Amino acid sequence: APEAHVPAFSSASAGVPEYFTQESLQQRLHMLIEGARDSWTYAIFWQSSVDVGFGASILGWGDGYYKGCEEDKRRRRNATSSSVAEQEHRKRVLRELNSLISGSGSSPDSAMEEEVTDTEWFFLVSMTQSFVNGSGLPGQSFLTGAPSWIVGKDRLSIAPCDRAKQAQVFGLQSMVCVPVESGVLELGSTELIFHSADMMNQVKALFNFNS
Amino acid sequence: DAAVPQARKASLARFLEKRKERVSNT
Repeated sequence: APEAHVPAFSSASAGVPEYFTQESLQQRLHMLIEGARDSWTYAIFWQSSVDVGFGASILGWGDGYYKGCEEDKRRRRNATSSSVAEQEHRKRVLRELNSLISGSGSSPDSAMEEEVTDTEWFFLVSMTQSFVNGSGLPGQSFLTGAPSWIVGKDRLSIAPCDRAKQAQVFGLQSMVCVPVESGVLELGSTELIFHSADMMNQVKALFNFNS
Repeated sequence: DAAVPQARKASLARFLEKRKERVSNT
């Protein structure tokens, strides 16, 4: 996505209360995933903002928590998730991102040479994505105020959303979008996880900033 | 570097750190 359309996290622009910091957002995502009965692979908070220039409503990266899955371990051991060229590309990107974070003078890290799994890659790529005016599954949920809970690769593949289609290609089998104040909470899993009222309540409890 | 919004930079740093732990535990 073009850089200009991906807003930086800003409590002021999104109407999120000042006390709702990046740190507390991360804690809530962590609690949601680690406290869940089911094995969710990741959670992402898509944050809403308005592009003043274009008057467009945008959902952009707010924060995310990646837990991983059993597939990560299996694929890393067998290194079979993608072609050699694709793996080289992913590792190169990861090394560059690591240099960006740690500094170009940092010593080489052996973890950067390990297989970058499909779900890790899907999560990383998510950081560059945004949804304008109700586009995509997160955008639709935000616009309509209705959660969406999609289970099964076949259903993800026919969802009217490129992100959902991409998710199933990368091994995800469940994807959930729940509209919350100031954005959308997305959950993804490589397992088949069916609708749970408990999980919906947990999302609402953790991401209702008024409470 | 400056063009990368702070939120994503923080998320990325956390992801890379956690990934090192996951890889070493595999």
